[in-house]
Amino acid sequence: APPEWDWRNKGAVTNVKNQGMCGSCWAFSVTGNVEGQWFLKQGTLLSLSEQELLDCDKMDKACLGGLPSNAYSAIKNLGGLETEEDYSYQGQMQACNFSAEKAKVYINDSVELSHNEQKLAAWLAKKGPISVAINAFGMQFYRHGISRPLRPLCTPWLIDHAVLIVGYGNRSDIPFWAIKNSWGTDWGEQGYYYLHRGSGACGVNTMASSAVVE
Amino acid sequence: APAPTKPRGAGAEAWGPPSPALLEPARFALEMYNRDRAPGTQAVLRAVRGRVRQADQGSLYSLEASLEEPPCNDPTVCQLPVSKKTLLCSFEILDELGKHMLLRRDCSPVDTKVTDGKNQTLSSVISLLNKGPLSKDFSMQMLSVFKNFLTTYNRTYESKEETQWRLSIFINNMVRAQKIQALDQGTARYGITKFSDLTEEEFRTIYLNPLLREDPGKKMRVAKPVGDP
Repeated sequence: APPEWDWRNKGAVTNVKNQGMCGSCWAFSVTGNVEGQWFLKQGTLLSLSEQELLDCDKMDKACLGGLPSNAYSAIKNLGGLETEEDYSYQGQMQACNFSAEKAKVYINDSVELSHNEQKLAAWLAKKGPISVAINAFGMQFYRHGISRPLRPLCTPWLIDHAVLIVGYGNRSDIPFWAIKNSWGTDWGEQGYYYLHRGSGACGVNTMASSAVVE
Repeated sequence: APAPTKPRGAGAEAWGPPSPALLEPARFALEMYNRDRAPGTQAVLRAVRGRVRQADQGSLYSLEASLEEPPCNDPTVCQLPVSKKTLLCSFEILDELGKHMLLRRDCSPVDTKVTDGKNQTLSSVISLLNKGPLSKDFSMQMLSVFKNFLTTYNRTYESKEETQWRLSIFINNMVRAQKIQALDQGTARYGITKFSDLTEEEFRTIYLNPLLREDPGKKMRVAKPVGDP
């Protein structure tokens, strides 16, 4: 892996979004990944619809939570994702209003990624932003800097939040993952969370995945 | 609320009769503690001690109280069939022109076993996060910090009681953030965020995703590792 990488500088990442009072992080994590994959294959960055997943992905539970692996299947089975503009976010489940004619993006498959953070970094630099799930310990009060909670407090088996890794690097020799969150720009570092890289902090390496666009 | 002079809590055995001046703030603290609880599920006050200090905004009461929770008999609600539980609580209450405001509330069971803190076990660290003394000055400072929070995040609440409740959550959260800060091994800073007036339970329920830990989900094929660029 290169020593540092940031897909934000390369136009592969849309603006930070806000899930509101709804446990829909899984949808934002997945659309962020698909936005990146589509950009890398097609050269166009489109902001994609989370609301379509809340309404139409019947394997998941909208604001009560969901799984990226189910969401990839739903996108594939539905026939694609509409854009944010065409199917805008409401922050609560509504009747499915997906229209195949309006779908702008499709995926062919989804893959599970390595638990090795060095390999994850290499994959990210070559293939694009990665959907991950983490233990959100401390994030209620996070303001800035690189978070590295004590392991007993942020155990990898209590995963409860899905986010998107968009880059990595080092700050004063401390390695970090740059993580796009979905709690608006008035949280964290303009909506981003920086988590220690290389120690399996908060289970960041346990549920890494990506859509495949061919 | 009954206030017998003989406390049952192990840590409160030496307590004497409560000063009459403490009874009113103690009743207020108990009322706040039992807020939103149905009759029959409310804790009762067993003993109280404390002191009062005159502050700019009024009188500041620092109370230590022994509360007794009723036994839980409803199997659809109780996690375990438990007997009566005694709690030791510390409250800080501001009395401003006869109006009470709960600034701080910390309660823990009297039989809590605290580890020696040398081993970094989950229980010892959680204990550290949830307990610890607060100075009175800290609570007073928090009052003005809370007012700034309300302005910054444009918060309004439905009633004075709700505002008081949110203030006590906010203060507890600030203590919690300080302790998370102290235990962080990176460079992160923790403090006031737009979620600072939510209990941990509210935050988890509203913003997080419990399915991630409960359901393994659909098995995906494993990606091929990338080659050397």
